[in-house]
Amino acid sequence: ALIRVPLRKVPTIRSQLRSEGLLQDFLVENRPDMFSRRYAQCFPAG
Amino acid sequence: TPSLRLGRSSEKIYNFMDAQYYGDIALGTPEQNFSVVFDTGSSDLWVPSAYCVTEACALPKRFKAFKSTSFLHDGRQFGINYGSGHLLGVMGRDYLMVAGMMVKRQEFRESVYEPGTAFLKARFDGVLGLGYPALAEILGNPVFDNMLAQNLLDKPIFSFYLSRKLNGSPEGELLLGGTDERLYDLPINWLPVTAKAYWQIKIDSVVVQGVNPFCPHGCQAIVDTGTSLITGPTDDILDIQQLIGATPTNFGEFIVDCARLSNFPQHQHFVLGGKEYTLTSDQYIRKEMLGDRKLCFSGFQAVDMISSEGPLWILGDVFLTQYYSIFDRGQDRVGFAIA
Repeated sequence: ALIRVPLRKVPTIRSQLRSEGLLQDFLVENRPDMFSRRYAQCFPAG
Repeated sequence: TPSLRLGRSSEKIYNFMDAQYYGDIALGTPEQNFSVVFDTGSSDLWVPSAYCVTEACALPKRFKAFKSTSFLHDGRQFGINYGSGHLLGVMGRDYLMVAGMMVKRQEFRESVYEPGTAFLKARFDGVLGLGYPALAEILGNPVFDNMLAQNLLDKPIFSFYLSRKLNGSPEGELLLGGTDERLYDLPINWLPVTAKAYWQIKIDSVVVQGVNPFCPHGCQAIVDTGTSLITGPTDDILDIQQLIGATPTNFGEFIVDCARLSNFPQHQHFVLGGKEYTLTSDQYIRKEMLGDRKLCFSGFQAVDMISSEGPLWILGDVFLTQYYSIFDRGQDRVGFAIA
């Protein structure tokens, strides 16, 4: 009763964007870290 | 900051820019196939909806509820807030097939609005979370809990084998209901889960080249198959980058000179449950081809992830490709063995 799910490994979205020269534009436009930057100061120290 | 997953009650951010491993599932009657990231760092199942009209949903397969005779409309909505937008969706229930096993009445989310265009590049369509129910946003059982509730598995265990090689055989495997001893060397070192949301454990210490012990009094870490690197608090990670001679890029990554690989500290040790887990420079440096140029990236990344138990480290694929990981919901523990 062991269920085996094969996994495939692919280049990350980051790698694909980098290889197509789109990573910088993507990061500028989508700002995936904006949330953490904006709210980091709301958390208690430590 | 890539790979960030920050949980704050109703607010969460998901970022799968660095996810590497995915597998297939099917939903509905007749079956509709999807590729999903099996992610121990979240607990929900979601796929794009046929009603999703944003650019981000242009390519992936989308779930057509109206074509499934077994679909049950739920009516609840969900939202995930990002800094620059938000993901919206609706909840439903349907049959879920995983490697020939049918899970009945599985709650899942159909996203109807996704910001950004990251998923256009993704080879996967959605995410299947394998974390604890406390991490789920849906009321109802996460997939693995449903499997247990419906007595579909012999043991309340799942395990991951992740190969580092592309086009290897197999590239990776998720085993539901147990482990395969052919994929790892005994013994298994078991660590108790310290907080039942993520698969959170205690790290005794991190040692780089025998000096500069990080978190010498122990720190908390989550074992996350949806993250590619090893992440930790900014101060500690910057020290580690300095020790290995990595320099920052404009994109928040740290790059090293591939020609100097042989000069890097050969070993980094994570001490877990009193046992040393070693990564060699070949294992903690990630290589990537850009045209005919080889880039070498540090496998460490600064992510300040706060929890009530203190800053969290994340043991992602860089670690999990070297060590077979076993997740035991019966005894709330995580096991590691040499892959």
